[in-house]
Amino acid sequence: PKIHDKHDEL
Amino acid sequence: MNVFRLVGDLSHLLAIIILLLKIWKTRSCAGVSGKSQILFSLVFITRYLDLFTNFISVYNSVMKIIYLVTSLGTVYLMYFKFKATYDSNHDTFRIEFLVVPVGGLSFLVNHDFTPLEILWTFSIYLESVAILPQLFMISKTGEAETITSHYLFALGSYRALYIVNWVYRYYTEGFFDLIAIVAGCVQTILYCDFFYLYITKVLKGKQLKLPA
Repeated sequence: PKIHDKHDEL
Repeated sequence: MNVFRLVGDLSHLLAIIILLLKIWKTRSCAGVSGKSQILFSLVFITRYLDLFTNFISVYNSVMKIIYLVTSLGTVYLMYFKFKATYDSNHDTFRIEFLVVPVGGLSFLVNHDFTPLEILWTFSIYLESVAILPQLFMISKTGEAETITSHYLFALGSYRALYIVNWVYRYYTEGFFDLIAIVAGCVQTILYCDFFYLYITKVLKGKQLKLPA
């Protein structure tokens, strides 16, 4: 998974 | 961002605010598990280290900071300002039984063996079980104040909405994160018993009391 997605969620 | 995510985030925020207001207005943290609140603070501290490494959006950063500050504020109120009202006799869950296995698991099952990634994984696993001291406390005393049950309902709804968000994201973006999904489902399942009591009792105007 893209690293962006994980940090996007709280 | 989709509507389930947004409502989930707001529900999470509402939960934290309900708890803070309850403590502040009644000048008392009776019936609230300080151990759960410490665990939630630990969850936010270990997860939001990404504030320093990944900028996503203003919304994202602001919400992370609000969650951090409000959860640390709750711990401060419980352990310092209103410490005299803290019901430590009933808050006897041993948190090392959660933190140690969760720490071990986050070393073993993660996406990437790097410090930040392990801490992120730790925060996800820990969040899934962080409510247990609170539920344990309620089972010990056999009851919860109505305001505390509203808090728990908002907190449980947040994770349930995140599951819907993940289903939606899977179909629209092809995105899924197995660690977050499994932990999120575990977390939501822990609330099911409480949801049942909340709907059958609290919503009908009764106090939440466990059957003897």
